[in-house]
Amino acid sequence: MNLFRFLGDLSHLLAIILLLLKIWKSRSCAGISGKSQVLFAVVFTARYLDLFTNYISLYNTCMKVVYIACSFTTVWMIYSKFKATYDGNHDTFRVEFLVVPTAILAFLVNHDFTPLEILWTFSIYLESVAILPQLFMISKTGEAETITTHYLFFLGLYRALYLANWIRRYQTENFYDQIAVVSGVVQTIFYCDFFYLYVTKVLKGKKLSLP
Amino acid sequence: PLADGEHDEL
Repeated sequence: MNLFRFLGDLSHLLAIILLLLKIWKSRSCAGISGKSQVLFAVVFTARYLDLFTNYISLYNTCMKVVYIACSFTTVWMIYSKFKATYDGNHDTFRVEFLVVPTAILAFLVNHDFTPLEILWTFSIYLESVAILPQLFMISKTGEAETITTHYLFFLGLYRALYLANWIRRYQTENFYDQIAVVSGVVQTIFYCDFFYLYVTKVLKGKKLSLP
Repeated sequence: PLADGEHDEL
């Protein structure tokens, strides 16, 4: 494992924990898209079914379990524990427009036509677009709390660091996974506009608000 | 280099 991959995983973990703590401490999930969080829970579940079939390393197993546990806890907080604070009126992205095409694509373009591999592929495709309901919600309300923008920054940074990891792996191991790389590029592109706003506004101490 | 259906990343 190279440094980029490790930093990417840490960034991902930080994002997930940041969101969890934000909701728990403020006892509110205002401004958070429950739909994006459900999609991420689906992504982790579909991808990490290999916990039951393949053992990679203790590190991989622990991270997978933590990601799944945190993700389901977040969904539970939004739709049950702090349901009253959930901003459902602004969370109106039609998720079927993401789930159906990515599911079809996973059946058509995959490494191997087996159930686990199709689910893995589906999770990769779905992850690349799963943040859209959240970004849509922000564009609709025109603003985001600063802590929410930190969450989005680290979540976006994670896949960008994975891009560096894949370049490194190609150089050193001649390894590349076309499905992951193309989806990772698409995923990172979705964050570019946000990265720009984050650097030009949030890092300068201003609140993220859209004109 | 990985076996079929094996993914070593998260």
